[in-house]
Amino acid sequence: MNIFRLAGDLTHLASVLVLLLKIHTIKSCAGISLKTQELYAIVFATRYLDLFTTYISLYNTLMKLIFLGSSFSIVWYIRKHKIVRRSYDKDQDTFRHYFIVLPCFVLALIIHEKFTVREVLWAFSLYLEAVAILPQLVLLQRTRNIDNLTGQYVFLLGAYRALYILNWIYRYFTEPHFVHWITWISGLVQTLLYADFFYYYFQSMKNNGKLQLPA
Amino acid sequence: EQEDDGHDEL
Repeated sequence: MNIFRLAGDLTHLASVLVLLLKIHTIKSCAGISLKTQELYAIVFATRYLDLFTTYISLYNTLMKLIFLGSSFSIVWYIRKHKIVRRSYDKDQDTFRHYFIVLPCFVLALIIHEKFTVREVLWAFSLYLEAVAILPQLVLLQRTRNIDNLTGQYVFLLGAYRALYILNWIYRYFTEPHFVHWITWISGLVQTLLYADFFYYYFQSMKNNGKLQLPA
Repeated sequence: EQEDDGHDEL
């Protein structure tokens, strides 16, 4: 494992912890898209199915369990927790799941590395992860005033993707036969979706101000 | 094989 990959995973972990911390301590999920969180829960559930069939390392298994556990508990908090769920802004979070899930599934049936259940679901999870942030970005755009923790959550998620790209470049040059077009292209698309957000995030840091997206 | 099939990533 290289430094970019490790940094990427840790940034991903940090993003999830920031979100859980916000929800757990402030008892609020204001500004958080339940749709995005549900899509992530589907992403992890489909990608980490191999938890039961393939053992890679203790690190790998633990991280998978953490991402599965955290994504489902975040969904649980927003849907079921008696205080947290009151802060969920249902009317603003209007993205339809199936507009995203269905095309990703069809794409995975067409484009995959091998036509096996594992590979098709793996491809599906990559495509879905690439676009799962969209409901959250739409919600940010709508609410405009973004609290610090929500801003940091989205920033960390974007940073995690950018670090994974560096990790692939590194692996491409250091490991023989490391070519994964599906992973790379969907990862690149996913990272590009954050470009706009990154721009305003750094602007707001420079001006020491509050993160605000333009209307 | 397992190292470079990409499934070692999260």
